[in-house]
Amino acid sequence: MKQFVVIGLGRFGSNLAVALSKLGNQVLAIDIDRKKVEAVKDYITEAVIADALDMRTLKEFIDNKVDTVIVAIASDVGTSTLVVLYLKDLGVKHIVGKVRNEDHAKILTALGVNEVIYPESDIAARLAENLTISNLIAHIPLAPEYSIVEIITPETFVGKTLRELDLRKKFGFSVIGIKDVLLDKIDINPSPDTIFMPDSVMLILCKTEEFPHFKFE
Amino acid sequence: MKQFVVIGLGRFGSNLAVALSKLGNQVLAIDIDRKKVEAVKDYITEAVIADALDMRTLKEFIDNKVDTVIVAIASDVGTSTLVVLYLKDLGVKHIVGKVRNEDHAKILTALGVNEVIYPESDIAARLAENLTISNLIAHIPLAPEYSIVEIITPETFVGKTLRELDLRKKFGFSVIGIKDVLLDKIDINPSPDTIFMPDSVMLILCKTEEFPHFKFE
Ligand SMILES: Nc1ncnc2c1ncn2[C@@H]1O[C@H](COP(=O)(O)OP(=O)(O)OP(=O)(O)O)[C@@H](O)[C@H]1O
Ligand SMILES: Nc1ncnc2c1ncn2[C@@H]1O[C@H](COP(=O)(O)OP(=O)(O)OP(=O)(O)O)[C@@H](O)[C@H]1O
Repeated sequence: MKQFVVIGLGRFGSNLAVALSKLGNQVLAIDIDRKKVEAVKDYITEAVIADALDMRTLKEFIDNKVDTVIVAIASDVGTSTLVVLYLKDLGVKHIVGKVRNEDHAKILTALGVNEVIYPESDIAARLAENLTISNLIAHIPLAPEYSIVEIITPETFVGKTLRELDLRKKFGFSVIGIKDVLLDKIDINPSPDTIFMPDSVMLILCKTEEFPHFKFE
Repeated sequence: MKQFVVIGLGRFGSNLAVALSKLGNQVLAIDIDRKKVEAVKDYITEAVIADALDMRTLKEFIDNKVDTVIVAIASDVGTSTLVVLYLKDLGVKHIVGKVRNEDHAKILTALGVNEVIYPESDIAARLAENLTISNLIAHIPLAPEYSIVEIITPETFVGKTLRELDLRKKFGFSVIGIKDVLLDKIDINPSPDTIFMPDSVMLILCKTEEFPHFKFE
């Protein structure tokens, strides 16, 4: 079981504090706004009404048993930056900072945060991909070059076998799984004689730069 | 090439408009704030300073050639809800709405949006998982029951073969790939005699409820 401190209970901070708590961790949250603290205190270990810019507060609630402190105050770059500075002074070993834009990310990274989080940008990138590639269900980058992509089986594949479609040759990807959507089952490493059924989803491994361009006419 | 309209250029809306544009789509953005419009207009097809609550504005810029309208105004539930209502009246076929909490999501869903987006909650859930399971690199739910999980190869596996580790029996998962982090290469469907190297990452398929509990001592 790990110990976390979440500073800032905006939408991200509150969701994070509760999610960490549900996973069995010990979670302390700090926010200057009473209402935010009241809203979350029954779902986590402890919630404190305090100003994170007050060094004494930080010293009182953060010791070396804390695994990670997450600074979830993004709209005020000054506050976010100062809190990170104080946490570094306190010797906190792992700090995650939510940011409002790329410049804010550069500042926090320069100060030594271990990870920056920019939810609006990540989810915007994911949604943009899903809206653009309409049969795309999910895309997981595995390495800069490779991705696993979940794509709705094209109409033109239905009724044919993997062998006859010769996908590795035609498109350069390997089908590592076929999901039957109605039965919610996955056939992993399907045999080459597997026939594509309607209402199925392909899990493919491919080069990242190639999948937006697949044309399955 | 698809046509999108993004209403609201907050952090999410601006990131989305630019991301959609980079993927080759036609993107029109609407925001009531001149500065937000100025900041994004060089990166997308067109950006308009206007009040989205003005039905004439919506009629002028949205026709049936638009594939999807994304309402990216989350802090004001009233504005978000009214804009969605107007878009439904205009017959927009696909609407995505950004929300500030679960109640907001219920309202937009009741009004008929096709998808709700809650970036802070999604990313908080993902970060909570990554912080809790320290060797976790990525987690892709494939179906409610199954997931692909990228986990750093435990020290205790290094130097041993898949066959001798007998992972399917011991842990109930299949290793569908092994990534060599230094060479950035992936061995898909590794043979049972593959030896785990240091600095590698396992891609495993497992039951979703099981992976937070793997103990690789
Ligand atoms: N000095 C401070 N000490 C403690 N809490 C603070 C301080 N300044 C701001 N906060 C709190 O941090 C929280 C998040 O702040 P803010 O809204 O700036 O972040 P955000 O990243 O835009 O939020 P969201 O997660 O909703 O996108 C608020 O609840 C606010 O009360
Ligand atoms: N009636 C309106 N017409 C057009 N644009 C509007 C209207 N009301 C608000 N906006 C714009 O919507 C944008 C996003 O609004 P808001 O900050 O409420 O959303 P948010 O979801 O909290 O943002 P973020 O994406 O930064 O988290 C702002 O740039 C604002 O100017």
